[in-house]
Amino acid sequence: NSERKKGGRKLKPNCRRRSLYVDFSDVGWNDWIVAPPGYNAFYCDGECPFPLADHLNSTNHAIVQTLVHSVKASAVPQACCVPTELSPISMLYLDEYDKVILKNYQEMVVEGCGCR
Amino acid sequence: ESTATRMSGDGEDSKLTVGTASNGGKGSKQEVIQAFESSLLSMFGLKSRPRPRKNPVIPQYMLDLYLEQVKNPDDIQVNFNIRDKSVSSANTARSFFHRETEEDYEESRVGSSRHYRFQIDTIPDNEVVTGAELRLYCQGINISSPMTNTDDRPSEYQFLHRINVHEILEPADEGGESIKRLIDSKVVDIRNSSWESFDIRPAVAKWKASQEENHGVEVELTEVQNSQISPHKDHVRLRRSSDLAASEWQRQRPLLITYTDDGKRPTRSKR
Repeated sequence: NSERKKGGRKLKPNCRRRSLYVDFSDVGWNDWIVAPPGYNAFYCDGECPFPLADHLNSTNHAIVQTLVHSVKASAVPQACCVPTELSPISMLYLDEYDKVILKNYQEMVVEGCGCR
Repeated sequence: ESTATRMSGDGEDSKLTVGTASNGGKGSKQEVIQAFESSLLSMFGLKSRPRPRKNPVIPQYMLDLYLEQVKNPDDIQVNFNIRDKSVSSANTARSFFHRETEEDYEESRVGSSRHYRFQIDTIPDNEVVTGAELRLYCQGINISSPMTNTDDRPSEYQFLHRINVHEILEPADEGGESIKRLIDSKVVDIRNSSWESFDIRPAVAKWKASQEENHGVEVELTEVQNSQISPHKDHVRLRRSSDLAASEWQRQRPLLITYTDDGKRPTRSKR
């Protein structure tokens, strides 16, 4: 509240999942990746404010770090907004020997973000 | 990364674009793209960027496997969940066509058997073969007049053919015969069109461990009734017939699918 009164500074949004679409044609990979044409990778961004709310999916350590940061900001950084849950994607592509491969890659899509 | 990738928008729809916001030169942009590409290729387990030839043949079965996998985007599993196949720990499926030049070999044209050799040395060493299937296309034959019943068995038997798949343990030397063992067998009705799958995992696992032992497989077609060479041997697409178009042959030719596990397990977060 005091910050808002002083400078009217805009508060940064809280930590959450943001949209990020990776299009394979942007990097010219659509000639060897058959499917999908791209995928929703997502990313995590935002503040981990004190006090940490439950929906920010924080660890006990992040709660302590955020608490210390709130009183001693110069010495201790804020907890990080990072992916806490990831899911795999399937990719159908041609390898360097022209063989068709279907592979599942783990931890490619951000499903959830949190303060860690 | 900080100078190379720019994510436009904050909280809105973003798209990964390669930018030159800080130093702008064409050379640096190329370097960034190369660095981006090499790190992703390494993640994908590829040595270099694939340069596929024009109009590559994508087997329909691989497309079907992919579509099955992504049917429910919220529930994609790291490992394949393929019904009736014990490939549960596999996370990679590869398709192989046999070497076409062997079609010209006279010995492979004898009778209704056919010899196939698949080059599987492109499977990385760190991957374990958990499953392998040889898929053969059977083209249904329209038989209008009933066949002559030569014995007391019902004529229905005459439509049934057996497909035997043998692993070649030792190739035939001059004038001799190859040493082989039966690894899978199936009975098909020649009136129906279908893809038949044969489990050849033991042979493929052995070939992967020792390439010198890869002498291929032999597929044999016989009648169920009297174990004789089938008069309808073209029913199973073992080789390309002269009247079959190249595109049609690409869709119907035998296909080997291997299922492998690269050992990369999902990381479990500690509490």
